[in-house]
Amino acid sequence: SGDLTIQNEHIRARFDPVTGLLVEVENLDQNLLLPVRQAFYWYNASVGNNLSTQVSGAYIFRPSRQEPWMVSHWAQTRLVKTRLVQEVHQNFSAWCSQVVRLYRGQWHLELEWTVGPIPVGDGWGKEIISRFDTALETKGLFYTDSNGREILERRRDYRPTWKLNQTEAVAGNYYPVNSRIYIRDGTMQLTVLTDRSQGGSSLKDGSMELMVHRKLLKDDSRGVGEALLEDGPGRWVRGRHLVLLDKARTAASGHRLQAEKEVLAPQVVLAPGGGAPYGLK
Amino acid sequence: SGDSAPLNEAMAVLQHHDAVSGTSRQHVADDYARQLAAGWGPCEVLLSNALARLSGFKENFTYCRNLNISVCPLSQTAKNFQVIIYNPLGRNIDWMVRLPVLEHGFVVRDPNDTVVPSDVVTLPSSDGQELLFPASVPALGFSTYSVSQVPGRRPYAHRPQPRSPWTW
Repeated sequence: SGDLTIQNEHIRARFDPVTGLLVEVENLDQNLLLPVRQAFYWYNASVGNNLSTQVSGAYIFRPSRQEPWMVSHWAQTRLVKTRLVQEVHQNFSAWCSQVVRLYRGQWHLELEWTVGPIPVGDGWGKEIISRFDTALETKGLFYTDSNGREILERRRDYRPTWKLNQTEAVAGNYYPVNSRIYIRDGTMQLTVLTDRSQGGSSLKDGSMELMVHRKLLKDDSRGVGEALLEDGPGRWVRGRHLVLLDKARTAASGHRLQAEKEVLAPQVVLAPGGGAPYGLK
Repeated sequence: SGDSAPLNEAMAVLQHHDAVSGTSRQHVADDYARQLAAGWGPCEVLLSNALARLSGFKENFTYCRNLNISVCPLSQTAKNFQVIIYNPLGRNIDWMVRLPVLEHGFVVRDPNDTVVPSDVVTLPSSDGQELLFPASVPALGFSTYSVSQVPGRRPYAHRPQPRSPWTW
């Protein structure tokens, strides 16, 4: 069928059958349906301009323009459905792919992204983000955690402790995300849990983005004396974003418990079996 | 004997903002990674000793550090092996275990020797396979599952079906 959907007992995720991009998430238990478009984009790293000679580098994130470029407007997709898991494999480009997964009994959508080596043959440094766009009326507000404990309310182009004269529309609204970022309206909350610290923001109402990888060509004159440019072709990085859709009122119990499982994930150890008894008894 | 002090020391060094935010030269970042990896080695011995003591068997415990890129020599070669899952949380958890395997059929048994459902799926853009099975692990405890190859049975390894009109 033209429909490209994966689901388990609790969650359903729908993909555009032509572009292969995620377009909708549904919480079947709570009867919540949210159009969510997720895709990868890249900011062109600034090398300095007429406004400022500041370059994007290891210390400084400074894109050369406000709008990022899409890595690809569509993905080649493959579908896997078994008793225990349903997956959509998305291939956006030679250096950007993702597996969207739903395990049996799970309350979150798992997005395992693989990004890199980032190509810079065009002479442009690139800062790669995963962005979620929804219709949530968030009124300039979004929420990020501080070391996994306190959740801080963030307001676009604003600082609670001083009158901000915003000079960097993108970088000036980026914040550290140690374990989660979320947006909500009066009814629904969309939370993204990270498996490592990343930079994140919400630059438009209903939108939320996380930076997953960077590769820059110039040093930002803050002391490193070297561009953020790994040796050889550079690293490819794999990580996971867990997406939860909940009622705004009850979302905390969902993301807090899941974030604990993420941070204190089980340790898997293998053994051939048939070892000698430890003690004589 | 195992030792967690080297990892403690590596973590202490990595409190520096260069390690936390990557604002160091490449060779320094590589050295941070080296210190962490060197610190993790003696911890594996520590964990193995604890598991041997708690499980009552001296096993040759193996840690697969590259599960995130589906590499684990033991699960990819052994016909039978055990999977011990340790849960550091103070509550029971259910966890989907994923292990790279060669293309075979498998039977997975839980600590009570009951068969648990399992699947073998093919990895994206490769022909690797991964064995999946749901595990239940007690609070601050561990569970041991046993995996056995079923001779002759080739799984219906769930191959991804190309969905887009374009070839993969």
